[in-house]
Amino acid sequence: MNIFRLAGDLSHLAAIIVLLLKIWKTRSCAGISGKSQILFALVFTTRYLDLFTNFISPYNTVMKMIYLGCAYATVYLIYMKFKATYDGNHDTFRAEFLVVPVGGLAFLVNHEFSPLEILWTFSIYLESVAILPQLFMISKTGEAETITTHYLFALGMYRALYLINWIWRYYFENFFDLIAIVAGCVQTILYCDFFYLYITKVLQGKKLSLPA
Amino acid sequence: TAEMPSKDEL
Repeated sequence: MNIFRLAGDLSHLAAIIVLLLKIWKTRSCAGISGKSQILFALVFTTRYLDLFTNFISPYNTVMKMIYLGCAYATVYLIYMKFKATYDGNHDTFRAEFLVVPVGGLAFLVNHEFSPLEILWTFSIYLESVAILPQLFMISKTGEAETITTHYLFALGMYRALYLINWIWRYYFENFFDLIAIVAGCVQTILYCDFFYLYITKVLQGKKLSLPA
Repeated sequence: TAEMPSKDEL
């Protein structure tokens, strides 16, 4: 565990909690892509199956359970409790266009051809693109609430910090995982455009809105 | 440098 990895995990946790609190406090999930949240729940579910097979550390187990619990709570709030506020008309990204190719790729490119390993690989690939329905929704409506942009920023920071963590681990622990690194780079690149808008608009106190 | 799965990461 290094400082970048810890900061990345905490940034991820902050993102998840900011989103949950936003929905809970405003009693509304307007502007939030339910599809992205379902994809994230699927990511955590397929990745953390090792909770049942091997123990790594109390930190590892507790964080996995929190991520899983929060992901399902978020999906529940969007599709059940505050369903009336869900903006389904704008959440039109075809999630199967992500899940199917990513599933195929996980079968073809993995560390080991075993069910758990393929599911883990699937989760890594899926996570890298799971935010696309949310970004698509923002580009479609042309705007995002400020709190939603904080959520996205924390989520993007988590990935960027993990990249630094991998560079660290490569130099100091001789450790690298090519699948995670390539997927992590793709995921971070997807946020670059958003980072630019966040820094030039939201941090200047303006609402994030895109030119028509 | 050995490549190995990063299962300790979240």
